[in-house]
Amino acid sequence: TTHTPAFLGFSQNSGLWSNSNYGEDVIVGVLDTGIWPEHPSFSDSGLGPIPSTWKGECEIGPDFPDSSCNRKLIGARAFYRGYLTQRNGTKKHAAKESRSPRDTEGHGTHTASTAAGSVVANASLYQYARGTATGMASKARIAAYKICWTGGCYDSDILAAMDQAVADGVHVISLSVGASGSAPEYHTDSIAIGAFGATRHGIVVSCSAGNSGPNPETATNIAPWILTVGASTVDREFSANAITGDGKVFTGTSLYAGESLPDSQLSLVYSGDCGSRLCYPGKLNSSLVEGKIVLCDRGGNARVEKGSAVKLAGGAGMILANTAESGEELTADSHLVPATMVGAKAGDQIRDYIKTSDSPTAKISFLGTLIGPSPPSPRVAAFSSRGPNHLTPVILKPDVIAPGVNILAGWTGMVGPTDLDIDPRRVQFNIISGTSMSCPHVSGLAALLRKAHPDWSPAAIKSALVTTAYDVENSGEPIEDLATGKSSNSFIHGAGHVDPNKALNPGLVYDIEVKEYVAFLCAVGYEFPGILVFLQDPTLYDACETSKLRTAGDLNYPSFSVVFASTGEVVKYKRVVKNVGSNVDAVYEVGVKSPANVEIDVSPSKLAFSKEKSVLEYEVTFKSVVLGGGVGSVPGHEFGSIEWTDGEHVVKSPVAVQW
Amino acid sequence: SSDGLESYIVHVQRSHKPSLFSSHNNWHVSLLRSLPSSPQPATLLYSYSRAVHGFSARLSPIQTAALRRHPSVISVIPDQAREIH
Repeated sequence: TTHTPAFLGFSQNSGLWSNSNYGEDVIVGVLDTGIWPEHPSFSDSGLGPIPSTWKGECEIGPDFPDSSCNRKLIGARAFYRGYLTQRNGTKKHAAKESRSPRDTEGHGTHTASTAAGSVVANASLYQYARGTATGMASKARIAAYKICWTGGCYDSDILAAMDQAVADGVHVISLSVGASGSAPEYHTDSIAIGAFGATRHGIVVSCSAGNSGPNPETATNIAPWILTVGASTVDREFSANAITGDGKVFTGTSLYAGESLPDSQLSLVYSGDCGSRLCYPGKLNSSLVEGKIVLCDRGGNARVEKGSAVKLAGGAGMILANTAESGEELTADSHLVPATMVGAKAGDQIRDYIKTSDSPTAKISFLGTLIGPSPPSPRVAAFSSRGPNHLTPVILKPDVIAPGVNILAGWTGMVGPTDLDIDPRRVQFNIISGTSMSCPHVSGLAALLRKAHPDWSPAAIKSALVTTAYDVENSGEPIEDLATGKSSNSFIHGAGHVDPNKALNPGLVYDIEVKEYVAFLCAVGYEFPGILVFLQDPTLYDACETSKLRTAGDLNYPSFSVVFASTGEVVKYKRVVKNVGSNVDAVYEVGVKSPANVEIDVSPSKLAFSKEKSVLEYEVTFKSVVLGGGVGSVPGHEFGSIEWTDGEHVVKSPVAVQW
Repeated sequence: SSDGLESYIVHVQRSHKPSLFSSHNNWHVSLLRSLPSSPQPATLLYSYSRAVHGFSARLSPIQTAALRRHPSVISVIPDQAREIH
C-alpha cells in the first residue's frame, strides 16, 4: 500500500478519496487472524470521535489491554469456541495460542491495514517498496474479528463473527478466507449463508476468490450477494536477476535483504541431483551443495523454507524455479539466503544449462524496487482462483480483480516476515501475495463508495465497481494471465481491474434487492423450508413468486454469463438499470461486442431516462450460431461485452459464453 | 474426534421459537437439553440470531440424528475448517 493507491489512480484533490473524505466514519469489519493494535497503521491521529452508530466492543485480555483500541481500531473480538472444540483432541496448537484478538500470525494485520490503515510515512520491508503506506479507506474505522487460528478458521467461529459484526454495526465485511479448492454448495457454505444475512442488513461483503488457480472452476465465495475478488499485479517489481555462466540473464524477483553474494560466478547445481528436487530441509547432500548456488523447484514446501534448506546444507544461494503449474508468476519472498525466483521457462533453460555444461555457474544480481511500465500491468496472478462458476454457471465469478501480488502492508510483531519458525526477524511491514491481499483493497473501495453514496445498496456498490472495471494492461494490450502468458478472460478476471475513481460516478447501476436474491435461490432449485437457512423470515419466501426469475441468469447482475447446449439456442436475460448520474435526463445507447459464434440483440438499444423514469429495463437475446465455439483461448468459451454510454459514462458489462 | 463428538452448525426456523423463551439463546439451550445425553450432554458453542438463525454445538451421532428430525430444525451442517487466502 505504498504504491497501490497510486496504481489505482487515487489522488488527494479529486476522485473517490476526496469525495468520500477517505471513508471517514465508515466501519470495516475485518474477519481474519486478529490484529496487532500497536501498529502505526492503526493510529487514530486526526480522526474524530467513534461513530455513534457503533455498538461493538474491544475485548481485553492479558495481551490485549484496554488501550489497544482507539478511534481507528474501534472494536476487537476473538471467536475460538469452534476452533477449541475441534482441536480438543490435539491441544498442541490451542494451548499456546492467545485467546485475545491479538494477531500472532500477521495476515489479519496485513488485510486490516490494507483496507483501512492510517497513513504511515517511511514504510518499507528492508527498504523494499519504501514509501507512505496507506489503507484504501484511511479514515474508515476498523473492527477486528479474530476467526482464524493456527489450525484453521472454523465455520462456527466465522458465523459467530458475522453475526456479531451485524449486531455491532459494521458497514463492510472484509473476509480473506474461504474453502480450499472449489466452493461448497450455497446451503452448506457458512460464509455464503452468513454473507446473505449481512447483505440483508445492508452490509457489503467482500471476499477473496481463493488461491487455487490456475485450474478452472476453482473460485470460492461465489454466491451472487458476495463481492468476489481475484488477484493481479501492479507496476512494481522487486527484481533480482539470475545470470548463468553462459551470459544469459533470467528475470527474477526477491526480497532478500542480507549480505550479498560475491559479484563473481559461483558453481551452480540442480537440487534434483543433490538429494531433493523440492529442497526439503535435511534432504540436500551438503557435500554436493556447499558453497554453491542451488536451483530448487517450486512446490511441496514453503518457498522460503527451501532457501533455508539450502543454507542449512551449506549452500551459498538459491534460484527458485517455477514449474508449469505456476508458469511465469513471480512471487517475491524475503528469503533467509541470497535467492531469487524465476519463471517456468527460465527454470527449464537453467536446468538444461546445468545438464549440458561441464561446470555450470551462476550469480544473482539484486536490483531492488523498480516501478515502471515494464512488464505491463495489471496481470492476473496464476494462483488467483478462476471461474466458470461451478455452482451457478450463469453468474459470472470472480467479479473483479485488484492488487494482490507483492503487497506491502502492516505485520504482526510476533513472527518474522516469512511466518516460519526458522525466521527470527521481526518487521513492521511485510510484502505478501494472495487474493487475501486483493480482497481488502476492494473492501476499502467499498467503504469509500459507501461513504460517497450512503443510499447505495451492497449490490449497487458492486455494480459500480464491476461496470467501471477495465480489461487492458497499461500497455493497451488485453490483460495477461500469468499462468499461461496468454490473454486473460472474464472467467479469470471477471469484469477486469477495479477503477475506483470511475466507480464513484458509474452513471448506471444494476441494483438487487434481497427479495431478488430470494428469487434467485428459488430459480436454482431451493424450496421451502430448506431455503429458510438463508431467509430466516418465512414471509420472504413470497419473493419466489412476486420477484420470480425466468432463470437464475435473470438476476439483475452487472455481468452476463450464458450457457448454451445446442446450435441455434436462444437465451434471454432481462436487466434493470438505475440512473445514478447527475443528469436525470441522460440518454444511453448500447454498444455490443458479440463473442465469436454468438449473436446478441439488445432491446431497446436506447434508454432515455427522465426525472419520472430513473429506472429502465432492457432485454438481451443471445443466440448460439455455431455449437461449441472453440476459436477463443479456451475451447467452448467465448467472450464479449455490452456497454451503455451517454457520452460521459461507459457502463460496461462483460459477457462470457460457454457451450 | 477422540470423544466421538463433532461440531455442527444447526439452522432453525426463527418463527418456531415458543414465546415462553425470552431469548433465542434460551430456546437453543432448551433444544439441546431435550436431546439424549448419551454419551455426553450436547454442548452449545454459539447462538446466532442476526446474520443467521440457529446455533453451533458439539453433538454425538445420536444427538445429531435427533436434531435432524426436530420440526424446528432446517439443517445440520458439519463445522468445516476454512483457510486464509
